[in-house]
Amino acid sequence: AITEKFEGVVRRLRGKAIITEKNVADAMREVRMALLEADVNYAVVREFVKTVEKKALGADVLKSVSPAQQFVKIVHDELVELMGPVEPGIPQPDSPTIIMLAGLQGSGKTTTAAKVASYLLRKGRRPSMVAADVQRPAAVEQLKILGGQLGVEVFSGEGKAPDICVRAVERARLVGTSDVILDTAGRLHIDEEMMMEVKDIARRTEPHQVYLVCDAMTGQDAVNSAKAFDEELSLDGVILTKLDGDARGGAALSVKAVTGKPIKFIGVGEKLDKLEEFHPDRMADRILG
Amino acid sequence: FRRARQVDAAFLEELEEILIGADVGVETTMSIAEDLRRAARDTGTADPEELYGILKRDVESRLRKGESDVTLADSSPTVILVAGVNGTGKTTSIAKLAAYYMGQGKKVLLSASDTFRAAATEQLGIWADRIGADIVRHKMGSDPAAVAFDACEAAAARGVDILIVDTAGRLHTDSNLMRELSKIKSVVARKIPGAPHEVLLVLDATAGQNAISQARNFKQAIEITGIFLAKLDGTAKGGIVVAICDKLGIPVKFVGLGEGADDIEPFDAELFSRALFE
Ligand SMILES: Nc1nc2c(ncn2[C@@H]2O[C@H](COP(=O)(O)OP(=O)(O)OP(=O)(O)O)[C@@H](O)[C@H]2O)c(=O)[nH]1
Ligand SMILES: Nc1nc2c(ncn2[C@@H]2O[C@H](COP(=O)(O)OP(=O)(O)OP(=O)(O)O)[C@@H](O)[C@H]2O)c(=O)[nH]1
Ligand SMILES: [Mg+2]
Ligand SMILES: [Mg+2]
Repeated sequence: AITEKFEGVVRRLRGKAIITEKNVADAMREVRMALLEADVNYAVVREFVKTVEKKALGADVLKSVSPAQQFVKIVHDELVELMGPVEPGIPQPDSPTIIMLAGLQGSGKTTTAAKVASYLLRKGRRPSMVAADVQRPAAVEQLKILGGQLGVEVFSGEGKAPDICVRAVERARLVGTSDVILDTAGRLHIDEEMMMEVKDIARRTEPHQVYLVCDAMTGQDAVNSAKAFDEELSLDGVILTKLDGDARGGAALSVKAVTGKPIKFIGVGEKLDKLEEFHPDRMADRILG
Repeated sequence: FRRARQVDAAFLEELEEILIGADVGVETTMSIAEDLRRAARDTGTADPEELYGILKRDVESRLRKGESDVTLADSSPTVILVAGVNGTGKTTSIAKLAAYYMGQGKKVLLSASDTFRAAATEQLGIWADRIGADIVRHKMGSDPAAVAFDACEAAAARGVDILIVDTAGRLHTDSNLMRELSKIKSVVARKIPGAPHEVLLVLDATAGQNAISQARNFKQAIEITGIFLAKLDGTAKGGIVVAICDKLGIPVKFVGLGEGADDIEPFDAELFSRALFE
């Protein structure tokens, strides 16, 4: 863990009144390694290390705290500041509130759509879901089964995804659904046709919230897809999935750094109640290992 | 990058950015850099093409540990067990493998042994219909090992050449699910001598360092014989397989290049190594 690595480097700080350039450089090298091993993007790490180095230099070594601990605190606090702040919950300015999920193949969108529905049910809302993935075999069936488990209506239909979504929203207004969750097909950010489709869905349904669903084990590529989805859809937030594993989750920092959009929730299991609100301090601990 | 004349600090920094950016990871990147530094010093070369060649061959040699072909069993059926964490592309990769072998005139049977996830067997069923492969399915919630057992019996009875077993996505850190997976493997092993002949771990090309942990845990549980690297048609380079093959000796056997049944290629270490630097 990073504290142990710091202990070695910073043992030499004992008895010193301030943190000097040389011992900061050594400590920053350890931080850089830890962040890269945690899958934080290369360029994001470079910027982060520069920022933290400035904060550490000239910082007084507190008498009551070991220099190693203070170093970790500076790094930890900077991580928390970068990944926060968090506005808990899903804003609901209107009825129905339209929530759209998008992201790469297999990131967890369909499961997350049902988890969001479950979350809203627990808040006393009456959500419905839209099976707008018309290309993956049995995708509609998958969402219908999940909807059945929750007692939540799943709208599906014939034709293209944007048309299905438009019809679903119209129906939601008629029946008084409080929230409409659009589950879209997984797609590559470099697939022009698919990016046009998801943009079309957003243009025609005007979602109040657009969330990127991103797999926590994603490596250096996280910034590429996040940036592209943000540029095309103007995201309102990010949901990081599969955090019940042992992925350090550096993608969280990368995605936040490159889009500036808040991480709203994390997926911590396959069951539909496994959606938690995002806590930057817990994520910082996890990334630092 | 290809214009570098010497292995100096600037060159190494650029190399590091390329390799780490490709998810090769810090440890393996430093090892490759060290190899290059030593080779440059020993040969005294200043030719950029030669340096680039040394580099590419170094990466390639790390990828060539282990057997990168799938050896079909002497007696039918050859059994291929497919596993991996959630959403990496197992079910779709199985459809691709089935189509690949059917294209070689082989008779293929699929075992829909993901009895947990919503619409998992329906998904594989649709693929089976599309490509004309045979399939054994039970209903959702049934014992996955029982499905595999029945599929083994059907494979023998129907004179199938290749049996491919789909399993539910599972986190390598979930000991109950990993135990379930080894049980599926034992059942297949007891039913068909020599089975499973191949155990493929499907990895998502966008995965970072966690894929090493996945490979390690799955290897311990069910002895992975090869990797199917899916979603390589994205912008991720999948460089994590360099670290995995180097450290754990598990070779990549196939890559997935899209969502269709023919979006599969046998792994080519030279092509992959070259693509890392492009
Ligand atoms: N362990 C764990 N598994 C998850 C989590 N979220 C989703 N999954 C699993 O990940 C796999 C993929 O989930 P899906 O919901 O089908 O992913 P998707 O993004 O809709 O996939 P596509 O529609 O094909 O792009 C499934 O096996 C899910 O059960 C999570 O938070 N933890
Ligand atoms: N672009 C691209 N997408 C792929 C590739 N392989 C699989 N996919 C997509 O990834 C998503 C997940 O694929 P699945 O085959 O359902 O993955 P899985 O590992 O079986 O998922 P679980 O059973 O839920 O763990 C689907 O949308 C597939 O179409 C690939 O090589 N390229
Ligand atoms: Mg889906
Ligand atoms: Mg599957």
